[in-house]
Amino acid sequence: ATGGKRKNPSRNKGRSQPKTSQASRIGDQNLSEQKQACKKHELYVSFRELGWQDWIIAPEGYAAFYCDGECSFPLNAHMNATNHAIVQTLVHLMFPDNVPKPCCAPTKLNAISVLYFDDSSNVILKKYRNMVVRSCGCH
Amino acid sequence: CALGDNHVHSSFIYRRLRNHERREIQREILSILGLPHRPKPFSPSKQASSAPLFMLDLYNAMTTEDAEEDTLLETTGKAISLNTLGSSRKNQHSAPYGYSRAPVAWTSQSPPLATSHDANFLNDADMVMSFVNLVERDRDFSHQRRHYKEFRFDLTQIPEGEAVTAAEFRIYKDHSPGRYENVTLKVSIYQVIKEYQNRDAETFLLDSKKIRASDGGWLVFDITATSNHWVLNPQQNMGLQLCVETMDGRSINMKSAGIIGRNGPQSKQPFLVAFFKASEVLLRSVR
Repeated sequence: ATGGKRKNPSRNKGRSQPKTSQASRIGDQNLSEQKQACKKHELYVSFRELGWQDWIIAPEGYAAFYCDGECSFPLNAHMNATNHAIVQTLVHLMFPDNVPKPCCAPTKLNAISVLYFDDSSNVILKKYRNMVVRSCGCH
Repeated sequence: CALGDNHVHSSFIYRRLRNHERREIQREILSILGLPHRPKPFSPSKQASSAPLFMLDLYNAMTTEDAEEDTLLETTGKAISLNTLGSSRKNQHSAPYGYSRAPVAWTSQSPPLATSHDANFLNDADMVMSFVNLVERDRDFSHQRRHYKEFRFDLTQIPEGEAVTAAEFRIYKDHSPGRYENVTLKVSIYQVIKEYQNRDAETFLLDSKKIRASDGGWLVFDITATSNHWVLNPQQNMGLQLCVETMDGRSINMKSAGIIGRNGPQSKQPFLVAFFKASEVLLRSVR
């Protein structure tokens, strides 16, 4: 669902700009920080909309969530960044063309349970561990 | 919660999907659920019961436990055990798919879910399955003039990599008024070892319970070892036999003993429930 957003050209402008002085770059990055800090976004998977009511008893769907956003310098507390991400950011500042920034990824995952009929009408209650994002951070 | 619910129910299908897109999404999510295809059970109203309402109870307990664990972990960093199951009953999840649940009838009569014994299995379980009772032949008299019920469950449907940690056979007994009012009965469950054409099957006693005939409620028999044996040797699964006797060994007709069989209300039909623990990390098949 976020596909369109990822392709918008203004977002790439930072990268294709000719090299500028350090100060203007920091200004740039402030701008990128305003753009979208790394955070958890909502994606609700609806079993009902998939037409699965005849075999899934519960739930009607689940909030799947996903992580998206920038991990740019400076990484501050609200980004829930790992120590490794800070090192990754510093090295990226030194070799921007070779070393990528840290990426926005899940830091904690939750389990969900699904109750459904199988082909023989037995009932299965299954717990899917590490299934749903609980929090995101920069890695 | 209601507000949260509305907020959460944003539709993820923003526009009418083309058929192949919908199929792709379904296939992707089925593979997340670890299912090769979408099951096509025959309609619930026609099927023999596999105790969906009991399983819904377990589902509620499991999801409430997860939610409480999350909030508690966030606030104190400590995990809790399922002993708080009792409290979990208050947050009953409504049955969304047309299961008319009479909460009073079922929950007050439902199997003793909140025993710590069950709670431990549920805590550890990655999966719980309740099985459809495939066959039930009431033989009023066997060759040795014994009343008994037969039950058979197909345990070959268990997904690979799952090991049985516990299995129970549950059957409901109504209080039986009349001539057995003050009698103590012994209800026994046997595993059928070998069947013969013209004489009683060879059986092995698994468990038995002494109850007053005037009592009513769920009887729970532990058949973990037998279930594991059937999973490993499906060809030796010849089902179970249940019989009721007085203390002096006289066999009693099921109906007069108040045992509810396949023809009882769906919420009281006998079923087998098994708890599983994944014995290996299941990886999604690479496509």
